[in-house]
Amino acid sequence: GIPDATVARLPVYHRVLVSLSAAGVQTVSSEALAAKCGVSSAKFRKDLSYLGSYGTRGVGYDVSYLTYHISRELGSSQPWGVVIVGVGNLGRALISYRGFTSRGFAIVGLVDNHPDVVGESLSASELASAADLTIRPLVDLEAIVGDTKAQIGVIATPADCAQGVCDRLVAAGIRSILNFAPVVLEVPDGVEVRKVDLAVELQILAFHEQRRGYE
Amino acid sequence: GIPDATVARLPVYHRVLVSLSAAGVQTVSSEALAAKCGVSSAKFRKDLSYLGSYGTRGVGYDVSYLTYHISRELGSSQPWGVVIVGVGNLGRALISYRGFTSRGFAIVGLVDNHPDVVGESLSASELASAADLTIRPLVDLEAIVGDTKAQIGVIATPADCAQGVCDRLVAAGIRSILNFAPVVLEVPDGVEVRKVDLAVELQILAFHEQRRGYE
Ligand SMILES: NC(=O)c1ccc[n+]([C@@H]2O[C@H](COP(=O)([O-])OP(=O)(O)OC[C@H]3O[C@@H](n4cnc5c(N)ncnc54)[C@H](O)[C@@H]3O)[C@@H](O)[C@H]2O)c1
Ligand SMILES: NC(=O)c1ccc[n+]([C@@H]2O[C@H](COP(=O)([O-])OP(=O)(O)OC[C@H]3O[C@@H](n4cnc5c(N)ncnc54)[C@H](O)[C@@H]3O)[C@@H](O)[C@H]2O)c1
Repeated sequence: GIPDATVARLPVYHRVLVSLSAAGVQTVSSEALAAKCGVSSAKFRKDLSYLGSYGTRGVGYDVSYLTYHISRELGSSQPWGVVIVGVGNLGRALISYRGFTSRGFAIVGLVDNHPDVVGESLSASELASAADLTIRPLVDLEAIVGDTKAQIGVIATPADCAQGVCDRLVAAGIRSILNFAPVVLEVPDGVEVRKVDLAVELQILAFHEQRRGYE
Repeated sequence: GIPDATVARLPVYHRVLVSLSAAGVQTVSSEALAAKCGVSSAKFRKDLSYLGSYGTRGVGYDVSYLTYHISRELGSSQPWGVVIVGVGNLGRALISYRGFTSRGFAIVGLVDNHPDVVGESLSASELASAADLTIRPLVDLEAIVGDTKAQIGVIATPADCAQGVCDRLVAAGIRSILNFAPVVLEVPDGVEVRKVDLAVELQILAFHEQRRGYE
C-alpha cells in the first residue's frame, strides 16, 4: 500500500495545488511544485507514483488534473466527524488545536464520565466548529455516533477503561480509532487503530543526541 | 542513517533482551525474539543490520552481547533531563504521562509565563520523578537548563512565542527540541527539532477509511 509518510504529505500537495490553480497556473514542473511543498523533487515524484500519477517529462504536471486526482484520493467526504472520549488535559489540548479543523476534521462529540466534567459547554469558537458542544456522559456515546455520523473516535482516557471505550465505539459503527491510552487495543477485522506514543519522539531525539557525542 | 521507525523499536528490543538475560537465556533465535517484540523476524533482522549486528545462522543471537550493543546505541546517559516550556493543557498531559519516565526521561524543569501558573508546585508522585517541581517563569529558563544539565526541550506554548522560546533553549545549550506549536522553527546547525502534528494521524485514518469505501 501507500506509505503513511506519503499519505501525510498529500494534504500539503493538495493545498499548494489549490493555491496554484487559484492563481491561474496551468502546468508546473515537479521541481517547482516540490520546492513549494518543502520536499525534494525525487520524493515528490515518488509520492505521486504511488497514486499512479506521472508528469510529462519536460512539461511537468497539469495543475487542475493533479488537484482533482489528489482530492479524490484524500476523500471528498470532508469534514470528517470526530468524537473525543476523555476530556482531560490531553482531550482539551486536542479540542483547541486549530490543526484539526484546518484539515477538514470537525469535532462533533465530546464524552467523559466524570460528574464535574459532564454538562460543561464548549463554545463554537473554542472548538473552531459550527456549533457549541456539551460534554456528554459515556451512556450517550452510541446516540452521539448515530446522530452525527462520526467516522473517527479518539481515546484520551486512562488506560484501564480504554478497551471498554473502544468496544463501544466499534459497536456504534466507528471503524477508525486514534488511541493515546498506553494499552494495546483489540479490535475486530476492518477496524483500524492508530496508536500515538509521544515518548517515541523523545527516544529518537535522545538517540541522535547520543550519536552527536561521538562526532 | 538509521530510520526513525528502527530507532523507535530499539527500546522495545532492549526491554525484551533485558528480561531474557534476567531469566538466564543465553542465545535466542531471531524468530523468537521478533515474536516477543511484536514484529516480523525480517523486520527485526533488518533493524539490527543497521547497527551492524548479525545473528549466527542456525544459532541466533547472543543475548548478553546484543543487550550491551543496543544499550550502547541508545545511550547510557539516562535519565535524559527534559524541560517543558508551556504548562497548559498539552504540557500537563505530557507531565503526567507515565510513558516518559518509564523510558528514561525525567522532567527536570517546568516553565510558563502566566502569573496564575508560575509558582504552582507539582508533586514528585504526579511527575513520577525524584522531587517536587515548581513551575518557574520564563526568565529562569537559562538557570534551569544550566543547573539541571537538561538535554531536551519541549515547546508546548502558543505559536506566536514558540520561536522566541526555541532561541532561548538553544542559547542555554539545548540541542534537541520537541515542538508542538504549529510553526516551523528556525535553528542553527547542530540543533535537531522534531515536530509533532497529531492532525497527521487523523489524516492517515481518514485516507484509509476513504479507501475502505471502495472495497
Ligand atoms: N500516548 C501519548 O503520547 C500520551 C501523552 C500524554 C497522555 N497520554 C495518555 O492519554 C490519556 C489522557 O491523559 P490526560 O493527561 O488527559 O489525563 P486526564 O486524567 O487529565 O484525563 C482523562 C479524562 O478521561 C476521563 N475518563 C476517565 N474514565 C473515563 C471513561 N470510562 N469514559 C470516558 N471518560 C473517562 C476523565 O474523567 C478525564 O477527564 C492517559 O491515558 C495518558 O496516559 C498519552
Ligand atoms: N502539534 C499537535 O498535534 C498539537 C496538538 C495539540 C496542541 N498543540 C499546540 O500545543 C500548544 C499548546 O496547546 P495547549 O492546548 O496546551 O494550550 P494552552 O493555552 O492550554 O497552554 C499554553 C501554555 O503556554 C503558556 N505560555 C504562553 N506564552 C508563553 C511563553 N512565552 N513562555 C512560556 N509559556 C508560555 C501559557 O501560559 C499556557 O500555560 C499550542 O501551540 C497548540 O497549537 C499542538
